[in-house]
Amino acid sequence: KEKHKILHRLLQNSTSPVEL
Amino acid sequence: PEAADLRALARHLYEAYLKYFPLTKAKARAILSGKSGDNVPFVIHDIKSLMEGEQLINNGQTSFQEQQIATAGHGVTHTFTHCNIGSEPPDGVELRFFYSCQSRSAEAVREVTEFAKSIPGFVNLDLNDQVTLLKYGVIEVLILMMSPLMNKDGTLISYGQIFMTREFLKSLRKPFCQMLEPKFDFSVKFNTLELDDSDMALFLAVIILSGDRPGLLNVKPIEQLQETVLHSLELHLKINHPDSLQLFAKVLQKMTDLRQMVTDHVQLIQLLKKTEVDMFLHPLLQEIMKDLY
Repeated sequence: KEKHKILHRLLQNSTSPVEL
Repeated sequence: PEAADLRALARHLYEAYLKYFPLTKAKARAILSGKSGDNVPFVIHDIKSLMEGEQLINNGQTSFQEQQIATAGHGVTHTFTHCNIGSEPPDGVELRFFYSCQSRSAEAVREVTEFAKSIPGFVNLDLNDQVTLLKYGVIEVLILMMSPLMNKDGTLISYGQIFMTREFLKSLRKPFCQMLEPKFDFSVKFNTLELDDSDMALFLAVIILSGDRPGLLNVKPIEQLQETVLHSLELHLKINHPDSLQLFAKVLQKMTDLRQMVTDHVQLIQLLKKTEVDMFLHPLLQEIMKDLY
C-alpha cells in the first residue's frame, strides 16, 4: 500500500477540481 | 446481458468520459481542421516559438494552471506547479518541456482514475486490484488518448491551445526526440479507424479492465466486468460504424501495440533517469512506473 500511496489516495478520494 | 443494458452502459461511459476528459476528440479534430472558429492554436515549430508559447501559457492563466493550483493541496501536482510557474526553469529546453509533459500526465492520471471509478463495478473490486489495474492501464490509456490530438504533422498540447510540430519534437536532443515518434506512428494508423468519443470511452474501459495484469488478487470479477464492456463495445461499433467491417477486431488488436509502447516508453524514462543529472520524476508517475515491467 505504501508503494502506491498517491494512487490509493486518488482512488479513495475524489480530487476533482469541480468538487473542491 | 440484454442489448438495452449494453446500450445503457455505452451511454453511461460516454457521459463519464465527457465529464472527466476536458479535450474530446470532437473538439481536437475541430481545432486541427480549422473548424473551431476563433480557437486557433499557437504553433510551436522552433525554439523561438517555444519560448513564445511558454509565455502565452504562463501569462494566460490557463485552465491547466488553475487546475494545477486547485489540486495542489492534494499533493498530486504541486511539485511541478512550483517548477513551472514563477520560479527558475530547469536548464535546457528539453528538460523544461519534459517537466510540463509530466505535469499534464499527472493531471491526466487523475482524470483517468475518476473515469475508472465511474465504470460500473470498478470501485467494488479489491482496492489493491484497483491500484494494479490503474498502475498497468493508465499509461496505455494516456498514449491512446494522444491519438485524437495528433496528425502526421504534429500534436495539440496544453488542452488544445498549442500545436507542436512533429519536426520540432524530432529536433530535440536524444532521447527526448525519440519519445513521441512511436506515438505519432501509432496515432496515424489508429486514427484511420475513425473512432469517435463514444467508441473511445468503451475502449478505454476495456483496457482498464484487463484481467491479465501482474499481481492481481481476484481476476474473475475483473474479467466479468470486462466481458460486459466488450459486449457493449462490439454492439456499439456495429451500430455506430455499420459499414466498417471487422472494426471490433481491429480495435482490440491495437491493445498489443499499446502494451509494447508502454514498455518502450518506460525504458526511455529509465534511461533518462540514469543519464540526466537534473532529472526529476513526478512522484505519481514514479509510483506508477516503479517495478512496472
